[in-house]
Amino acid sequence: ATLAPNFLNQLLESEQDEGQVCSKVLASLQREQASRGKHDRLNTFTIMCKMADQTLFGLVEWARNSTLFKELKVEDQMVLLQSCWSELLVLDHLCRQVTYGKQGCIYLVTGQQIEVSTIISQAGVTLSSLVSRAQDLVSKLKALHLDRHEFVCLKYLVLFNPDVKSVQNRRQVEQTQERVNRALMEHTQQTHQGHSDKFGQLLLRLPEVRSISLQVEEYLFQRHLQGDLPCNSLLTEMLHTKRS
Amino acid sequence: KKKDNALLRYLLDKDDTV
Repeated sequence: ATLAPNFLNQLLESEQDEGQVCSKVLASLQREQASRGKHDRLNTFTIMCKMADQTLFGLVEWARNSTLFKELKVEDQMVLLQSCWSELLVLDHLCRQVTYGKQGCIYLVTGQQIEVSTIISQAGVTLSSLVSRAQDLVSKLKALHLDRHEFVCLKYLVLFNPDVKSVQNRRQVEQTQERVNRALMEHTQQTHQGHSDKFGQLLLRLPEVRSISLQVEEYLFQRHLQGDLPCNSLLTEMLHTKRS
Repeated sequence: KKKDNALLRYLLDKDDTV
């Protein structure tokens, strides 16, 4: 039981500082805008894609900095990330909302806030439904009082998925998943003794994250087919590789 | 055969010490 807190702290070590992530994404967007003329400004959707793209770079960096992930061969690292990138993006978004988001607003990685009602009134049916689903999940997670330790465990559970096809070292991925699962269970039991099934409640959110992430991919792919997605991005590469 | 994600491979493989 005394080993679990150390293990959780080890998982937290590779977490990125929100302020640094925000600065990096902002700097990248500003570089992009500065390189364009007055009549060549990016539209809102393209800016959102570039924000997601930069966040994705950050998530790959996060995985790379993790001791447990480093133990895997690059081939396995590739298939795991290729399989869960959209879930990691959704989880990252959810955590940001739980931590910083105000009621009725979406908090972006750049620190900007957008009212949900504005998005719903301007976006199409699919995007509106996605935003609503994500906001419902944010409410559920807020009600569960998700903490940093629990959030990082969910990220690891999504990343170390032994069910991913063509993983070579399945045993190691499975062992890591089991270890994180146990640490999460012990943590929820110790810190939320009044809440008898917080662990179960947290795990039940993962299929919802998965479902939203699949809808995100489908939406992005449709926009890609319409030629709306910026080229030469990690986001497009992930989408392409998964679909090919 | 599946397409290889060259950008992801580069990001995972790159040497940060140089």
